[in-house]
Amino acid sequence: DALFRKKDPAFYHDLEEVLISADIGPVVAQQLVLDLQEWEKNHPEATAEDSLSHLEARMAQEFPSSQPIWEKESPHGPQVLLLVGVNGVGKTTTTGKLAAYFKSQGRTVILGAADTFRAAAIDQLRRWGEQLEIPVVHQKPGADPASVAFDTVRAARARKLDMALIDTAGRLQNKHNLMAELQKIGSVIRKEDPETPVEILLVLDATIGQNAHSQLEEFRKITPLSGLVLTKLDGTSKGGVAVALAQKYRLPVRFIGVGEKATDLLPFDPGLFARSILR
Amino acid sequence: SLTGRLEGIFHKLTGKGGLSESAVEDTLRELRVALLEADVSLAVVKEFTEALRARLVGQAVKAGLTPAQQIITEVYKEIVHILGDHRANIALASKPPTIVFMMGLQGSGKTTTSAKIALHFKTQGRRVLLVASDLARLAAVDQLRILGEQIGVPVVLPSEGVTRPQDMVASVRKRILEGMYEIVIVDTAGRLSIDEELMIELKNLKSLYNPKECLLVVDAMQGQEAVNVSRGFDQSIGVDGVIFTKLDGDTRGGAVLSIRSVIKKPIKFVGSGEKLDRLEPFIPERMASRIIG
Ligand SMILES: Nc1nc2c(ncn2[C@@H]2O[C@H](COP(=O)(O)OP(=O)(O)OP(=O)(O)O)[C@@H](O)[C@H]2O)c(=O)[nH]1
Ligand SMILES: Nc1nc2c(ncn2[C@@H]2O[C@H](COP(=O)(O)OP(=O)(O)OP(=O)(O)O)[C@@H](O)[C@H]2O)c(=O)[nH]1
Ligand SMILES: [Mg+2]
Ligand SMILES: [Mg+2]
Repeated sequence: DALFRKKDPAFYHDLEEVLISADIGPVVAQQLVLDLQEWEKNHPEATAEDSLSHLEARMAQEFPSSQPIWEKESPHGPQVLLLVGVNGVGKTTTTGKLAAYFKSQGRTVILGAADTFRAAAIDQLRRWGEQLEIPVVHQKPGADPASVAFDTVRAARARKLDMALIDTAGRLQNKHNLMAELQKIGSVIRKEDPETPVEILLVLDATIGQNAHSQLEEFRKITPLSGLVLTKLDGTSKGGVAVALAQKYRLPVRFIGVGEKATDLLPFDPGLFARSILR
Repeated sequence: SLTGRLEGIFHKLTGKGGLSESAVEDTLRELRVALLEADVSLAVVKEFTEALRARLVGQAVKAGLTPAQQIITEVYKEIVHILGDHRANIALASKPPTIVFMMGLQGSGKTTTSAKIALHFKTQGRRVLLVASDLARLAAVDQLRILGEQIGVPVVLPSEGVTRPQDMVASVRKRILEGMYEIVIVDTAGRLSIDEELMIELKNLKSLYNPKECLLVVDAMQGQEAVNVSRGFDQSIGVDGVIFTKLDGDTRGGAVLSIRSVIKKPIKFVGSGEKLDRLEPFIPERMASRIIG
């Protein structure tokens, strides 16, 4: 008990502030600090350094580590990745980065430009395709995105390609018509072949604060999400809200974005992520 | 809601007289959580609650109001006051052209907002020119070109072989004189405030164009780093005004309060949708209610 008092109250106060400043959120930040104090009661000899390591491990453990479809055998037909999320978070860039990533692993990839709404969205993905020498399925601006998604999976199947990566338009989660459109894209992909292994990745921008909760909540209502991508971690934002999301929704973070180039994509490492929040 | 939680605090109290110190402490604790959940930055929340503590302790409760209602009204009025109570608009240069710079983090809405501002001034009868100065992002130039076509505003595109924004300045100046444009809006590439090289590029570009207004475009759903980022842009480049985008979403928008209270620059407009007519004046009262939730 005397050792416990050695860590003065400022330690816990500062720790809570570090967590809050990392966008973990006030409730989860307080809960993590209280849990830590509880753990310390059972480990009275723990130093401040021990406590930080424990907290790091504790935060890292929140992230489930289910195997993605691309690490499993795919008996027939292409695996499909669908990238969704609100406006400007990095979906198109991440689609390009994923294409480069899978191609570097020796897989054959095709892209689908299913953002048929925003100015030059199709051009942007086609430019990525040109840079990476990967084909891009596209239609005219204004075309039905579900139709583009369908064509992309069909083309991947016909050409016996390993992966189809489909980019979609940004949409704010409170736009009911846009969310309905997304639901249709998902169901059309399943209709093309219900056996197709599909991962639907919600792309989250690390600079976003607590609104990430509403984004995840609303997107998962209309389409079964299989994982998250956290972008822009090369900036000063820590993306700590991902810890709260992991606790609540148990979705794995598949990758993180750390820049604007094709190679600026890393598989998610929960330990490194937790450390970057605390140090 | 916050009102509900505050009612809960005062429901337990039966004492008459002014607001007791312990009730105020409980209130400030609830308020702190509410503001942090709304993405108001920690430093601003502390400052805000400190100032509020001094005013609330011993304060008499007005007739017809519950203590919770009184406190919420106090909080609301203070937020409205910080957010600024005058109509900010883009200042025009004493003689044309008025050059406006759009800058900010990646994906914040600069290109879309450039076109919105162009439409805003065109509708007022001004001669407007857009400059596609983002030569980094794939198809960024195409994006602004297409938006310009949609609203009938000419866009200066980089000439063949031009790869650096500063190499466009001469041809832009020429276009301005030839077309006698009154308002020139320069769209720039998204960048991190901690990217020294790109901040130097932007500073250099600013000295070449000498813009009347440098506008920081900020995504309203920004979290705790909103203050550091905006302060970074203000210190490196100089911010004359801020535009918050994507306010048609359901974010509480605490970043608006944080940025306004720290860098103290006027909020010129808000973006409230993807279509180019979705540019609105900033209304502090609406924002205050939204932040309080
Ligand atoms: N620094 C940094 N910038 C990124 C990262 N990922 C994407 N970006 C940038 O963020 C901006 C938006 O990226 P996009 O890929 O167009 O985003 P989006 O989600 O497809 O946008 P919409 O389709 O308009 O909704 C671009 O300037 C990208 O270069 C990242 O990990 N780090
Ligand atoms: N719903 C909504 N979407 C917006 C608003 N402003 C911009 N957007 C969308 O946000 C996304 C990003 O907008 P851009 O204009 O490309 O952003 P940017 O800052 O130019 O991006 P970079 O040049 O890559 O840094 C696009 O999908 C826009 O349509 C807004 O006020 N509301
Ligand atoms: Mg996109
Ligand atoms: Mg842009």
